[in-house]
Amino acid sequence: LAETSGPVTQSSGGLSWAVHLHSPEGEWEEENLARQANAVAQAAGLVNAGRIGELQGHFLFVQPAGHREAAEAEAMRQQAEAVLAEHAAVRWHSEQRLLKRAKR
Amino acid sequence: SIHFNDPKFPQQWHLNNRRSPGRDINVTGVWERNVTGRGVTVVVVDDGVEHTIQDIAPNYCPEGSYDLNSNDPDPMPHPDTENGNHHGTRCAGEIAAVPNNSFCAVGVAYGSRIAGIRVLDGPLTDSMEAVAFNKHYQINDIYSCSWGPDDDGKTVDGPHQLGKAALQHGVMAGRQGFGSIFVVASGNGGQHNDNCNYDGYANSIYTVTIGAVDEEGRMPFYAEECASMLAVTFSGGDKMLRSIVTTDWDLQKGTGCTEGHTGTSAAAPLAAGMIALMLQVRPCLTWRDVQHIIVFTATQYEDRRADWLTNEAGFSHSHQHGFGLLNAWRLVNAAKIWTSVPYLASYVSPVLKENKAIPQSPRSLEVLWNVSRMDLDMSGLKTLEHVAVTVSISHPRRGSLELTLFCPSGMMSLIGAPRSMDSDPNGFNDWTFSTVRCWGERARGIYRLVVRDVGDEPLQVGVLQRWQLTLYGSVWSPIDIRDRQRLLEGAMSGKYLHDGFALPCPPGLKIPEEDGYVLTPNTLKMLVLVGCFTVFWTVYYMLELYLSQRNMASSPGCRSGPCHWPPQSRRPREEGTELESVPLCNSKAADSTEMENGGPSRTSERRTPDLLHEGDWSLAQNKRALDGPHQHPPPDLLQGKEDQIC
Repeated sequence: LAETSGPVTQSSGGLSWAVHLHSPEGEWEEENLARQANAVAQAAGLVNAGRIGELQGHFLFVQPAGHREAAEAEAMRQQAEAVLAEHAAVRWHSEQRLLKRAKR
Repeated sequence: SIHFNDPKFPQQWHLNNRRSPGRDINVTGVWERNVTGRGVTVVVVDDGVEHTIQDIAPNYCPEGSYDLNSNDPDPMPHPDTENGNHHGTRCAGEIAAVPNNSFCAVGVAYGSRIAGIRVLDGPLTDSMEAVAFNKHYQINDIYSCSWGPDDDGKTVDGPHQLGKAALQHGVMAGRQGFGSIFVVASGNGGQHNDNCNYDGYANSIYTVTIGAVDEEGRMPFYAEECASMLAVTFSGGDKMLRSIVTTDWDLQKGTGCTEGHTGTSAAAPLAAGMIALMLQVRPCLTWRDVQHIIVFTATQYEDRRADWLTNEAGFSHSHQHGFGLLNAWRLVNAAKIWTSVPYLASYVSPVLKENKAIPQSPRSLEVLWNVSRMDLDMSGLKTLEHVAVTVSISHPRRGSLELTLFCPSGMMSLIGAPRSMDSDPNGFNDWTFSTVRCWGERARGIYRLVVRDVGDEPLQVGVLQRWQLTLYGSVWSPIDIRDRQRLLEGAMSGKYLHDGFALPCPPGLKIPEEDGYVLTPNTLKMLVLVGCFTVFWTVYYMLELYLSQRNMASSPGCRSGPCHWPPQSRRPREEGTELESVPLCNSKAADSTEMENGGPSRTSERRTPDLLHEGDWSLAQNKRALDGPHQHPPPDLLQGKEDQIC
């Protein structure tokens, strides 16, 4: 629960993808986008963890909780990659990796 | 005339240098005129801010803060094994340490509010960084970031897609539409020949890139050169020179005060503090106004090693010091009279496919692109601000490459400096370099990109595959720029720096922060707990009710006829509530109560229904158990029920 409260800031340590959806025109954009995000996440076997900060149309999809063998996780990664790459609603997606940042 | 009782204020040479007059940020005159950053919020994006410390607490802004590492609203730093998470607190102290509290030090903008976003103390991803850059962006005016990719002289990195989108969103929608101000440190890779054009945060057009100089005004050993550096301010130098005195955390070995803050980390917050002073006198400055004022007011000064070059617009820039030293007096007086620059105009060339070999030094590959008047008609772009070049180059040792850009005026910018440590064999793949050295110059004309291979490989091995030129600027003409320069010089006397003078300032847009009501994990956990507790007791109570009903149905008194109920009001009641409302006190108690009330008891009937049998007795027992220690004598089930419970 803690991980998915409100707009997401961090995945729970598993695989995660940042996804930018095509924005449907018209009313209730936010609603449509959220619904669509859930559908795309589900299709990719992931969980929609919410919008990324203030960036409209940008969502974080995370791996459903639970421990997996490496092989299974890899299979899941490939499946998710394939679905997100093909999905018509996805404008852009990128698997989240740890950034190396240093204090100056 | 400024006197603070803060014990370390006299050592804060960067604020007021008594030992070498002039070697400071020239801020006391601004303070004397009550310009202290009031009404402005600066957020330190770092490893946390110990906001409980005396020097910070009064200025702390919880509404602008957040902890992205723990996902809760409190950015308090967490002590770690290396005693390392004091960085953010030190930066915060430089900006807004409270004066005259007899504690430690004073901040540049000691009247401003300081917030913290804790993001560096744990795994960091693009999405977290994007959240950080826009967190509470209608409350936080300035984001001070004293961090970046490794300064190891071989890293080429910066904000990725999400981070770039967040920076762009911040300058478009942040701060009521005037644009968040992102201040970044240029980097500490000096010893590794690093250059901040290999750092996408430093060479972004959306950030104010600040370098460091020591107390003698020289480029310290750790500082990096960079064509996209806007300006420098003070920080520590080598061992013989003083570092920055600021507030410190008091966790672990911390004492709440330090005299050892240094690096470009210490310079960026000072710049953020000075920008806060500017925003107090003129809140409606846009993110580009702030950059322009820095360019127009930073001061060139004598430094033999600095390659100062004056461009066609009269601005002097050096790869070591940017447009020069930040000067709080000049910045604030310029801000006071500044009217907004025209909208940002840009021009993007086609992708220029070259696929040309890069010869070994001293020969070089030169490619040109002519930007014609017609090319610029659409955007109206006349004079330059940032010039960016995106290149793709293959080369087995990336650090051997040197890229130089010449603007139409002939102004040279070393945008890709050779790096002896960088042996990466992958070359550049659409990496964007930028320069600010042509600021204010005419945009039209021929741009020349010169690529050299300064490595010692025998054969020429590098290939320039493609490049693209992007110009950012405005419709300002060179004359407009000269006029503005004159106007500013006329304000440097301070004659406008009083409350009686104020140019009109639009209020900005009401932009709702998108993130809805966010339940913090603690709140969520509490709700879950309460929910579980409620469910448990409901189930228990239903069970209790059911069992007592069942017992009642099976007890003899009821089997042989209607149950004797105490005379109650005739109103029909639901079955269940009778039991709930049945008093557990016996008739005597009830009688005595009535006697106290003066009225004879109308009935001697037992007020306690004869349902206190085995099962119900447990109810009585429970009642007694709840009543605690004073235990009634164990009731005899058959006799004297009225002596039972009360």
